[in-house]
Amino acid sequence: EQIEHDQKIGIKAIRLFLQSKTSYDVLPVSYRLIVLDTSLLVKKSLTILLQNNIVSAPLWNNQTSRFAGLLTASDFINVIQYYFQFPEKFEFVEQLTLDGLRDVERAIGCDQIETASIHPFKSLYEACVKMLESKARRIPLIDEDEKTHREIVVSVLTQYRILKFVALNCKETKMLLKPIKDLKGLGTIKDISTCTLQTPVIEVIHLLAHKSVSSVPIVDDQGKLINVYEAVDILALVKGGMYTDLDLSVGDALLRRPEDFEGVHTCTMNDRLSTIMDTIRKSRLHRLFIVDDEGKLVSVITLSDILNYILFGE
Amino acid sequence: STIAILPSSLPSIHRAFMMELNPNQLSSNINPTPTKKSKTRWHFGIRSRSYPLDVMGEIYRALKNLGAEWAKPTEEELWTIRVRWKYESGDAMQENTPNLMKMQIQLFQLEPNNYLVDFKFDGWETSTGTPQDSFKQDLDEVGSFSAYPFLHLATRLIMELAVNS
Amino acid sequence: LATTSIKHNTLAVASIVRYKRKYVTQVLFSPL
Repeated sequence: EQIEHDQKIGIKAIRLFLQSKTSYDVLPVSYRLIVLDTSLLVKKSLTILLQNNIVSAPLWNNQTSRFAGLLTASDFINVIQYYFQFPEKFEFVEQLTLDGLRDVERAIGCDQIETASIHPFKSLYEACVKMLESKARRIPLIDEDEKTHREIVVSVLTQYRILKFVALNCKETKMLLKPIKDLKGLGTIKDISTCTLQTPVIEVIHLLAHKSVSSVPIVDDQGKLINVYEAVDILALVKGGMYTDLDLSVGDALLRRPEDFEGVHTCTMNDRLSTIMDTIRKSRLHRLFIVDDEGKLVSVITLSDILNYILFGE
Repeated sequence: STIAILPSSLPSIHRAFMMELNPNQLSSNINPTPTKKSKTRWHFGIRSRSYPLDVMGEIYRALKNLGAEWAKPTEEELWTIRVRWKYESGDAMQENTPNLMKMQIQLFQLEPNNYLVDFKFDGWETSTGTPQDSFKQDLDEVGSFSAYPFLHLATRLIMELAVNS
Repeated sequence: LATTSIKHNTLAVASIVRYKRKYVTQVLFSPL
């Protein structure tokens, strides 16, 4: 009962914390925001992202003098799918500008991701709700210029940054001692698509797109987890110009990963949110794969699942 | 806690694993994305080694090509250009939205034969030409200011100068 | 205004802007 009670109290305290803080509070005192003009070539924008160690950036349309959403890994997935559907359009893909990404979305029939945004002085709780509703993993903070009422992108907040802010500032995370297996939403075993090292990378990319997930676990023939292909790995693939070699295996595609990749996080059903939040505090954890004692894949816990549980669980 | 990093997902171990799986295969010549980022070098304004009068001439010519206007320079401020620039923004902004951006462009000498052209935002005016009196309010008190129109026009001017030169 | 040299036909300009009590270095990348 004590653990049950502490879990409820801890979750309640974290919710109150999220309601009492604004997105503005998460921002450092000084920081940099990289924005891309939509007339840039998609290829050039990829170079800029990789050079600045970022995987996403707000877009600025200088024709309308407004912001045109966010460039994310999903856009590069769309470009690869477009090339796969229309291989004769190689030249078009090479000359594609960020303005053209919307046409690519229409050409492959994928729904336009409406970028939800929020004012920096709204509560973190509201930012989380908006992100969960829009299935986005990041949300632009938009205000307006006091004189001209033109939009300003103040920053872009990610689920990871919010959870890290909670892990750094909420001591109540230490009270979350219930094992994952007893947590609704986190311990529920999901039906997740997997692949093997020999699977052609284009099939994995289709899975990422059609299942709207940001990673596909790679298992061996006993179902043991051996690696994960993530949406952000696409950037390295496109940068290497390797998207044209579509029967490349996912095992080979992973060789493009930068040497400083920190590895895939795993846990078991006996782990608890207290230690998960502590791991988020210390390292860049983007999801956790639940494995059994033999290392076989059981399920996955995403940052959305953790936010969902914190906001609406218990 | 049984939270761990999956060893086979670390790049060096994955690479060894792939080499073992198919030794003479493609794997050997697929290189990892370089992690060292070429440090972007930032400068204040733009640098120039041209003769000061030539630089000023280039700037006035570029401003003219871009349809900007400027105030006649005073004797004391020969090396400063006070620019006013209609900011065409496609979206229908309310009439009273000021769309004349003011900018100050100033030439500085860093050392003999080494000059720097600095660009500074200098407020908005409505097209009726009356300076936004509320803009008399010191820029410093403005709490939320969009830099994008300024960055965009500065970019266009720098590109015009780069293309001309 | 801060600028970078034009490389691969791309120019980056930046300026440090105060937003309320925090400082944002706004960087804009544009094609030549």
